[in-house]
Amino acid sequence: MKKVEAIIKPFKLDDVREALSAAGITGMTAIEVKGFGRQKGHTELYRGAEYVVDFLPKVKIELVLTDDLVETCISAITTAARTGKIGDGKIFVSDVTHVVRIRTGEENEAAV
Amino acid sequence: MKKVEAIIKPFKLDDVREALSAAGITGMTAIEVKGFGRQKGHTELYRGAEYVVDFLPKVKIELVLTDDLVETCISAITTAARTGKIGDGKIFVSDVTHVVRIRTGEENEAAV
Amino acid sequence: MKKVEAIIKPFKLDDVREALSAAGITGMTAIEVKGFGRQKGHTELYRGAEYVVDFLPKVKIELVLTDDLVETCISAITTAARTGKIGDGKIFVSDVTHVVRIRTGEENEAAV
Amino acid sequence: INTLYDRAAGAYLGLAVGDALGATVEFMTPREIREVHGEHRNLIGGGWLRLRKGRVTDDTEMSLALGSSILAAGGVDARAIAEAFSDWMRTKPVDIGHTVRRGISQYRLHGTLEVPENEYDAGNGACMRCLPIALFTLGADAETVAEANRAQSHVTHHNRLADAGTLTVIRMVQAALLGQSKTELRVLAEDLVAAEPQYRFDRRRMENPGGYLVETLRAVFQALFATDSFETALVDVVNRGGDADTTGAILGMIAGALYGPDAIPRRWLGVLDKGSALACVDQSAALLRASTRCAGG
Ligand SMILES: Nc1ncnc2c1ncn2[C@@H]1O[C@H](COP(=O)(O)OP(=O)(O)O)[C@@H](O)[C@H]1O
Ligand SMILES: Nc1ncnc2c1ncn2[C@@H]1O[C@H](COP(=O)(O)OP(=O)(O)O)[C@@H](O)[C@H]1O
Ligand SMILES: Nc1ncnc2c1ncn2[C@@H]1O[C@H](COP(=O)(O)OP(=O)(O)O)[C@@H](O)[C@H]1O
Ligand SMILES: [Mg+2]
Ligand SMILES: [Mg+2]
Repeated sequence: MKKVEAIIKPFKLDDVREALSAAGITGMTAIEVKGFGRQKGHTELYRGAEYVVDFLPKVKIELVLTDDLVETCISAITTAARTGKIGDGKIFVSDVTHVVRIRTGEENEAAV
Repeated sequence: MKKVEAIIKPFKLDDVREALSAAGITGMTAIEVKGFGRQKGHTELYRGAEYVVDFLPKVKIELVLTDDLVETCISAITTAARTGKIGDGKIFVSDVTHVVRIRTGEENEAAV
Repeated sequence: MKKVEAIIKPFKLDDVREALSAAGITGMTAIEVKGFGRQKGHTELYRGAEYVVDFLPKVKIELVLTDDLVETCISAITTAARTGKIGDGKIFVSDVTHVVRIRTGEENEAAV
Repeated sequence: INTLYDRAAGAYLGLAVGDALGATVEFMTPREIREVHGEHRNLIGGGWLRLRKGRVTDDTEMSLALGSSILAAGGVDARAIAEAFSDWMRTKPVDIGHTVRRGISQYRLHGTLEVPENEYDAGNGACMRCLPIALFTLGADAETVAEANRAQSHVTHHNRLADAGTLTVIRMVQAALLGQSKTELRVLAEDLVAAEPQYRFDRRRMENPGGYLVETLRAVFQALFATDSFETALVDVVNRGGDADTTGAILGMIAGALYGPDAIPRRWLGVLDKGSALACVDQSAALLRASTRCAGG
């Protein structure tokens, strides 16, 4: 099995979830994160003064999938999350050696 | 070494930590996350109107361990976190190639 | 490619980012997490009674890098994040099999 | 004049007092200690563990666990020791080192009584609790003492360098119990340096010693041989900071045996946790009564 992690712009979460759901993928975990990269941070008003915050809010989604779904997953995310502007984000794929569904004890393919 | 990640219901965190501590496992990192899966989201009241939020708050714990502790870790989490109702969560195991304890520079088995 | 994850004390984030940037590493994702380990939690006042909250706020940074940058990355983080007092944190290294830059579709070395 | 039993009580109370005194400044540098405390010289608790004053830590508690396992088992038995350490860990102690926790966890999961030899096990966690071995094996031959030390140490720490350092501390405590002077203790320390040159302590002043036993003992030996009383020795070592509760505990057991219990400042004994103090004095006598020297063998 594989874990697919994607860092995306927060407003893209619903689009990405829809695209994945169209591909039959509905289970995932999402986390609010701070992104640092080539995209510059935003300015914020604080006590009347403007200052630069050098990170940007992003959302990280994590999906554990069987190997055969990984390509579909990557293209669904890429298509839905892309705006063409800097900061659209990244996708990382890594191996998962064992999965357990806590409620039932099911393992691996039967657990995702 | 291995990394064990578990997505669990938030109120189960203390029970899971107790169960792990019986095996001498006390070090871990926890993150508040949003879970999407077969368990339906909850309704929330917002400006007087009720609407469905389709994610559920979950807690993700991450533990890096020596290989010989993984089985014990998985069964402690499963037993403590299970309620038998949908949404109990999942456990993912993956390989870690190198660990460093920042304070001392200790590595691998001596760092966890 | 490799993923380097580091759990550090929150006030160390800027120092760590500077040290990494001096080594040419500027892209990363940061997450606020709760740390459990040997370091004692803080005491909180609740309904007039003092009690210990047994986790500590930490920051987890995640960096995906080409293999040749991993050693540099580890020593930059270790040097910048170390205070010598309990709770400085840990670094975990794991393999990443595939990376995609969402904006351009670039892959692997060209995506980090 | 101090009897053998007086010195044994002095050693055990010295251990507890050194632990409690040093705990206030554990993990602080000498400069930080000066800024916060000036010279740290009283049992005021606090420290990174937020202790109430007079409270001891794992240094004293593990010693008491080891000693009671020896008394219950009628000897130094690795399984009884591991079980006693595991029971102690279940009480959610105020602190527990990573190496100790790993060793006890290996015992709980696999019944392991001796962890594999490891370069990372050269910490001071086995040395800090060795006083019961010094008391129980008093009068025994050298190999019996060494073997008893290995049995208790290797439950959590299996490292040749650490074994050598701990064995020297045991020998120093035993020599002091038998009325030998600081000069003779110095010979034992020099014997260690001759066998393991890393332990040399005659060069730079050891400040902020880490958990590495070589650094811990360097601070202990420097403070012991630079001073002439229990109080000045302990104040010297804890103000070097670093792993101060452990340098305090180790120096406390040696200096307590050497100078006797009357040399321990009243103001420290008065604040020391009563339950711990009583357990220490009782166990020092019980272990002596059961020792080779007193029980014969
Ligand atoms: N090496 C990296 N490791 C982990 N996350 C990264 C890395 N580089 C960038 N990111 C994440 O990807 C986001 C987008 O990266 P950025 O460089 O701003 O834009 P782009 O990928 O469009 O060139 C960042 O905000 C950060 O969250
Ligand atoms: N494929 C997946 N990858 C990552 N996290 C998942 C995945 N599927 C489910 N989850 C996480 O597990 C939680 C429980 O999943 P759910 O399908 O609701 O219940 P159950 O596992 O009991 O059938 C979700 O809320 C989500 O956090
Ligand atoms: N086994 C582990 N797996 C994942 N994270 C851990 C683990 N052990 C500790 N941590 C993280 O590292 C932090 C520091 O650990 P701690 O034991 O308090 O200090 P130190 O490593 O300095 O002795 C913890 O707060 C937690 O976030
Ligand atoms: Mg201690
Ligand atoms: Mg200590």
